Amino acid sequence: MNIFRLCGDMSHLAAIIILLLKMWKTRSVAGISGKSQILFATVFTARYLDLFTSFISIYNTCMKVFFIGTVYFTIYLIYMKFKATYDSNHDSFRVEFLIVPVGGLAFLVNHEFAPLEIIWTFSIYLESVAILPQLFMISKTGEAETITSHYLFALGSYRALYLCNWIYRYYAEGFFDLIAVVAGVVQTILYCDFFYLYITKVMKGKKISLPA
Amino acid sequence: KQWPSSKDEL
Repeated sequence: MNIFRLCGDMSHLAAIIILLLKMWKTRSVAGISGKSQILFATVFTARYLDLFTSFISIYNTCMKVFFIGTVYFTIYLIYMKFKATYDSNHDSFRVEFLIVPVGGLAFLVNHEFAPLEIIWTFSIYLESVAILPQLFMISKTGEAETITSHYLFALGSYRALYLCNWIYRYYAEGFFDLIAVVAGVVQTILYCDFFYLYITKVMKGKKISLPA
Repeated sequence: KQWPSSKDEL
């Protein structure tokens, strides 16, 4: 464990807590993409299959349980409890255009052609594009609530911090995982446009409103 | 050299 990875995990934790607070306090899921949350649930389920078979640390297990638990709770809030406030018309990204290519790529490019390894690789590739339905929804509605912007900033920062973690691990431990790094770079690049808007607008107290 | 995969990460 290193400071970059710890900050990354804390940023990820903060993102999930911000999202839950937004939903619980406003009792609304307006502006939140249910499809992205379903993709995140798929990512965590696929990646944490070893939750019961390999123990790494209390921290690792607790975080995995928390991430899986909260993402399914988020889906429950979106599609059941606060269903009336879910904006399905704007949440129209065709996720099959993500899952099929990512699934195919996981079969072709992986560290080892073994079931658990391919599923892990699928979760890594899927995570890098899982935010697209959410960003697409914001571009369609033309704006994002400030709290949603904070959620996205924390979520984008988490993988950017993981990139720092991988740089550190390469020099400190000689550790390098090309698949995780490439997917992490793609994932972070997808947020760049949003990071620019967040820093130039939200930091100055304005709302993010894309030219519709 | 096959690098160890990042399974200890979240």
